[in-house]
Parts: sequence; C-alpha cells; structure tokens
Amino acid sequence: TKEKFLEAFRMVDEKFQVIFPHLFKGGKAKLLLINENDLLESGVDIIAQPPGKKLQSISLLSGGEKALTAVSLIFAMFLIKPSPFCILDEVDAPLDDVNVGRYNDIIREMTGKTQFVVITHNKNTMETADVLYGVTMQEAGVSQLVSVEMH
Amino acid sequence: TKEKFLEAFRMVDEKFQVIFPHLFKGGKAKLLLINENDLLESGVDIIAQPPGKKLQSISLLSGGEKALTAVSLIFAMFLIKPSPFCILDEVDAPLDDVNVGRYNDIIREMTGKTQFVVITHNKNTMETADVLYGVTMQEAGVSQLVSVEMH
Amino acid sequence: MRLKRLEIIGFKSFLEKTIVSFDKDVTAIVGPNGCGKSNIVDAICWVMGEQSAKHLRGKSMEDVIFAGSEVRAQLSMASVELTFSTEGYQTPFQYADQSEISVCRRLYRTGESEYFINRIPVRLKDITDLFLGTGVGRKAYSVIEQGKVHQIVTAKPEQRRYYIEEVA
Amino acid sequence: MRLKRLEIIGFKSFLEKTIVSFDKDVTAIVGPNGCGKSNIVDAICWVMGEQSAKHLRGKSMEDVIFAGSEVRAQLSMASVELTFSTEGYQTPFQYADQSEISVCRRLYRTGESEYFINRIPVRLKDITDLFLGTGVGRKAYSVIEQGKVHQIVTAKPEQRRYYIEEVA
Ligand SMILES: Nc1ncnc2c1ncn2[C@@H]1O[C@H](COP(=O)(O)OP(=O)(O)OP(=O)(O)O)[C@@H](O)[C@H]1O
Ligand SMILES: Nc1ncnc2c1ncn2[C@@H]1O[C@H](COP(=O)(O)OP(=O)(O)OP(=O)(O)O)[C@@H](O)[C@H]1O
Ligand SMILES: [Mg+2]
Ligand SMILES: [Mg+2]
Repeated sequence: TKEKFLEAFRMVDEKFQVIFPHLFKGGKAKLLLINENDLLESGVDIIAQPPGKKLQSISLLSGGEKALTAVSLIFAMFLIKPSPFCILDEVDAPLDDVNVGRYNDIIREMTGKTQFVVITHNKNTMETADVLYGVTMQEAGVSQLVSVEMH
Repeated sequence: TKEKFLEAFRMVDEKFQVIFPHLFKGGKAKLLLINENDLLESGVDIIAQPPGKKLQSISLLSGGEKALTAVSLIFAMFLIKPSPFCILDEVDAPLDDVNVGRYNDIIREMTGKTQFVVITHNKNTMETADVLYGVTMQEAGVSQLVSVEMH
Repeated sequence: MRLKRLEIIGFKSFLEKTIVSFDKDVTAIVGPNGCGKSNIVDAICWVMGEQSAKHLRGKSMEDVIFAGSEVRAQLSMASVELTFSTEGYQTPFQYADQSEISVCRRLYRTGESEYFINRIPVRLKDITDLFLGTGVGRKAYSVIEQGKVHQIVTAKPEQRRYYIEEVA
Repeated sequence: MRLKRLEIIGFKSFLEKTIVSFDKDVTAIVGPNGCGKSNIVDAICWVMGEQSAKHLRGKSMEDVIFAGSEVRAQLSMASVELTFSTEGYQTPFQYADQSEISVCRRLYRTGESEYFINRIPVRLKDITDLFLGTGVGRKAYSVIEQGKVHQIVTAKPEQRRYYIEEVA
C-alpha cells in the first residue's frame, strides 16, 4: 500500500543517513524517490557523497565505495526490520584494509539482534569472527567441513 | 566474414584448451558454437571442467573459478592477436592465495609481447610487480601519485 | 529465533553428511576457491524455499543434487535441514513451546520434492509462511550473495524499490 | 609499441598534473578505496577514444572533468596524454621514424573537444585509426575493468561472440 511503502521508505532513509557517515567516517547520503507523486511505482535513487568529495552520481563511485554504500543501505533495512540472521558472501572482497576493519566493526555492532555468517578470503575478517569453519576439497569435487577455532 | 570468424574461433579455442589446464593445474575447457550452421550470428558457449570435478554448466562454478576461466579466455585471445599492453583492474579480487600466485605467474609468462598494468589490493600481486605506484588522496577528492619502488 | 545448525547431504558438492553449527554471533566460513563455501549459502537459501534454479547458479533445480566427480557417481537425492532455537521474540506462537524448529527440504532426481517442519511432512507454502512469520521471510537483504553488493548500487531505481517494499 | 608515459590533468579526481611512467613489464597501481586507481584506467580508455560516458561510469561525458571537492572549485578542462615508444613491430609505418607517439585528448566544459597526435591537431577518427593499426584498437580484451571479469563468463553467448569477432 502507498502509506506502508512511504513509511518504510522514510524509516530506511533515516537510518541510511546515519549509517553511511558512520561507515565512511564522514560524508552524507540519502534516498530519493524518483517520482514522489507515484508512490505505487516510483523507483528509489541513492545520493551518496563520501567525506570531503563533491556530490556526484553514485555511478562514479569506486568499487569499494559502492560496496560500503550498499552495506550502509542493507544495514539500514536491518535496523528497521531485523532478520534473525544475515549471510554475507565475500562482501569484503573490494575493500582495502581500513574499510575491511570498519565493515567488521559495524557487523559486530549489529550482533545484538542478528547473527552473522560471513564468507571471506580476508585475514582481517577471519580474525574478528568468533569461530571459523574451513571448507576443503581434499578429494576433488567433494566438500568437507573442518572446524578452525580462532580463540 | 564467416571464414574469418571461424578461423578466429578455432585459434582462440585451441589456445583456450591449453591455457585453462595450465592455470587450473589440470581439468579441461573448450569453446562451443551454439549454432554451427549460422556462423554470422551464432553465440559462443564456454565448457569448463576444473580438475577432478564433473562437467557441469559454467554457471555453477565458484566466483574464483569463473574469474580464472575468464582470464584463460582473455589470455587465449591475447596469444592469437597480441596487444602491446593489458590493463587488469582488481581481477585478483575473488582469488585465494594459491590462485593469486598462478594468476601472477601467467602474467609474468605473457610479458614477452605485452606490458601489464595491474590494479590490486593484494599483497602477493604487489610483490610480483616490477614497480608499484601508490595513489592517495591526502586531500579529500584530489588524487596524487606516489612512487613505491619494490626492488 | 537463532540459527542453530545446518545439515547438508547430497546438496551440490556436499556428497557426505555435513553439519555446520551456528551458535556464535559471527561465524566465518573460509577455504580455497571452488571448495563449497557459497554452496553452503545456496543450501540455506534452498531450504528456506528458493524456487529459482537461476538464483542458485543452476540451469534446472536438479543441478543442486550432487552430480558426482570424475571418480564418484552422482547421488539421487539432495537433503538440507536447517535448525533454529526458539529463543527470542520472532518465534511463531505455534512453535513457542518447543526448544527447536527444524526445516527440511529434499529433492529427488525423479523430480519429487519433500518438505518437513520438525519432521512432519508439510507443503512448500508452510515453509515459506513460517519464514515470513519469523522475520526472515523473503527478505532480499538477509542473504547477500557473492557479487550482489555491487548490483544493489548499480541497479535501476525500479529494482531498488523492491528492497524498500521488502521492509514495508 | 610500448607504453611509455601517461599524463593526466583535470581528469576525474586528478586535479593537478600527474605523470605515470610505464617503462616496466609489470606495473602495479595500489592505494585505498576511492583514491583514483580505476580513474587512471578510465583516463587510458578515454584517450584511446572511448565515446560512451557509461563505460567510464559517468552519466554524461562532462563527468570526466574534475568536478571539484568540498573545498576546491571545479575545473573547465580535462586533458589526458598517452605516450608510446615506437619499438617493436606494431608501429604504424608513418610514425616509424619517430621514437615516440603521443596521443592527447581534451574536453572543455563548453562541450568542445580537441585531439592531438604528436601535438598536431587531428580528428577523433585519426586516433581510433591509429590504435586499430597498432593492435590495441577496440580490443575488448586489452582493458579488463573492475567487475568485468565475472561478466565475460556470465554473459549471453551472443555477447561472448563479440570478443571472438574482436580477434578476427
Ligand atoms: N550438483 C553439484 N554436484 C557436484 N559439484 C557441484 C554441484 N554444483 C556445484 N558444484 C561445484 O561446486 C563448486 C563451487 O562451489 P562454491 O561456489 O561453493 O565455491 P566457493 O567455495 O564459494 O569458492 P569461491 O571462493 O571461488 O567463491 C564448483 O566447482 C561446482 O563444480
Ligand atoms: N569528475 C570528477 N571529479 C572529481 N572526482 C571524481 C570525478 N569523477 C570521479 N571522481 C571520484 O573518483 C573516485 C573514484 O575513484 P576510483 O574509481 O579511481 O577509485 P579506486 O582507487 O579505483 O578505488 P577502489 O579500490 O575502491 O576501486 C570517486 O570517489 C569519485 O567521487
Ligand atoms: Mg563463493
Ligand atoms: Mg577501482
């Protein structure tokens, strides 16, 4: 319904405007309705400005900046309507070391209501997890799980 | 023209069938014409089977396997029609440590005719390069180049 | 509701029975390329009711059954069971008196499917209803598959609307 | 032909004149997210004649001119010059007696464009012809942009045909 969509839109936008500068250590972002008069069909645009930079189309953002912007939006939705768990498959792949740290910090901040499963090749992400499971193919084509306790 | 396309197809396929098992340390792959009777329009399919695994649709391959399969195809084309240079922007992002090593090995093998520029966040890739340039934004929004000699 | 345990047999590259325990806040799954990590993610999506083979990287749903290797024969059934502990406010009331809810999905190469909640045969709809009720539902943002993060930002505005609709 | 040097002024995030020397076999470009590495790749595509703003992640071609920052004003021109040394068999014969070929492209915010080969004004077509002759040309596979590798494998068969046609 129109009202429900507008309310969800406003709530997610509100959280997004807080999480983005939190993840980017500055800057600002918001959501925009392409057509405010057509709440049943209007598309949703993202405006994002990393700290100190000029506001431009998000298409010009770098690979890592796009990934963090998407994480900000996804976690904004989580804060409005939490899910018991969240599975993130190699979301940290395009991030540099500093941003991997911030990504793992925000995951840790969100663990109150949500359980996280992260798939990763990144050593820093592995270090912040509570437990590691290794998947191997000792025999070609056959997966096996190995527990790799971190702490 | 039809003949030119078929000849290019066969030459790239021949190289692809050699490079794929070289990069994957086994397995096999080849190119397939979807419609051999329509050389002007026929699409090109990729058949790829990592070592020890069953042959299945390439859509089922993992992120890293897809990246290496694409690299095999790209370098097969390079061997048929070399370009003076090749620019690879974070192609190693989905690769594990072993595969990053193989990726950098094959780049080194191809440097006879081709100069490579790799963009990377990966420490192993940085170590195999002949020279590193660092790009920074000391001032927000303004890029600067710093030379970081490795050797 | 909290994830407790995932049991996989015959699903994609998991030939043998594999149990993944999810009792911690942050669980990391690691390993070399192609060894099965994303297949675990697919198993979770599948047992929650994913009906599109394409979303599981396959051409047909039969692709999720262990297809064999160069030396192993294929299997004729895939089975995935996801178990939750019923702590927390999101437990549907009809299960609130039980300490666990387990959801199981099976697919046979014959094309037959089976679905179970706490070992009782149900329909697929009962599984998706259960998840909708618990707040996992069809949430497009509970599972961020490999490569999907980039799409959220580069998607057309109409596609992004769909995410907001999931929250509404 | 071998890459020698790239000179960027006012292109995307490169406010000040920046010179990148490419005299080694394997050059790595590194740095934090968003600092300008892929913009260097865009500069190379642009000076070679890229006409689609979308392929450079922009909405219009004007997006490649330095847009300013929170404290800096925008510039009114972007200029990129790519210099090659003429060793090797792929040098077009009309330049074979010169030790270098430099290709320069400029765009003004007014919309005006300028193109130069060895400082002589030329048309865009002369630049693309030069590159076609040297074997760099429109080769879809000389530049693998961030995120493109995955697309090659997941592309429709008709799109993959295009790559083979580039080789033919
Ligand atoms: N039905 C099946 N039977 C057997 N093997 C399968 C089946 N479906 C997929 N596979 C295999 O699973 C492998 C992919 O596994 P997966 O995507 O989980 O890898 P991954 O660990 O995520 O790797 P990466 O780090 O590269 O993303 C492929 O090699 C594929 O051949
Ligand atoms: N015309 C312009 N003027 C000023 N800045 C621009 C312009 N166009 C793009 N940018 C900025 O350039 C940045 C992106 O740079 P780039 O894509 O090169 O990053 P990167 O180093 O490749 O990062 P990553 O490692 O995340 O891929 C964006 O923050 C964008 O705002
Ligand atoms: Mg994976
Ligand atoms: Mg980049």
